[in-house]
Amino acid sequence: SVSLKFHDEL
Amino acid sequence: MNIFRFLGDLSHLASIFILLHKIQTTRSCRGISFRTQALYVVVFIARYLDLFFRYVSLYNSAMKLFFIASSCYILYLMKIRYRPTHDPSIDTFRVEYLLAPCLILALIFNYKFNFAEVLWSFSIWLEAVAILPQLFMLQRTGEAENITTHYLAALGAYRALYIPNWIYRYFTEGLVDPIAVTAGIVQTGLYLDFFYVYFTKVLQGQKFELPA
Repeated sequence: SVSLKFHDEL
Repeated sequence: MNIFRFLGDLSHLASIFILLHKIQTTRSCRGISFRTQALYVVVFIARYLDLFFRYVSLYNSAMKLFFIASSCYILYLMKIRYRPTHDPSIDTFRVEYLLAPCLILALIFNYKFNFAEVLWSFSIWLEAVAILPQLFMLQRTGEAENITTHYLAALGAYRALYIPNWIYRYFTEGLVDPIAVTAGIVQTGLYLDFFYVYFTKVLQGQKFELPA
């Protein structure tokens, strides 16, 4: 599944 | 990384340095809500636990460590070092009213139903409202030192700058993070009244005073 979450943001 | 997010992060860093500067030069934490600062510790620890299992970049890890460490240090300054300067009688916002709804939102809205993701979502919602005890305190006292208003302006600008960053990312990467975007818009919205007074008074050289 593709996560929509931006894992690189603080 | 784009310019909006980078400026947002710089603004967040600046806000913490302004707050530390205020506490250390005035040797006082007058006008600062301990409850808001404690909520930020919860936010950063809940969100940045992924430090231990996900590596993004040196920038990302360094910032996460800085935000965890500085928020804990601020609590230490407020609770131990400059304790007598903190007046709990005006810092009375009930944080349970923030924690419980954020937990419910996190259980409903998350990208995967596991501990780390629910905790991440919880931290996003909690960050959006963590400023409320501080704004409530400001409302009660009706005025603030200039330096405190600069701190709040930098902190508010941080999430506001993330909004153009998300628009930019939508057009360049075709991705959206609906949880972060929704909470970020709420977070920025809470500052609108404050920004209005900040721009029309403090930046014009007047004292920050709310109309009676």
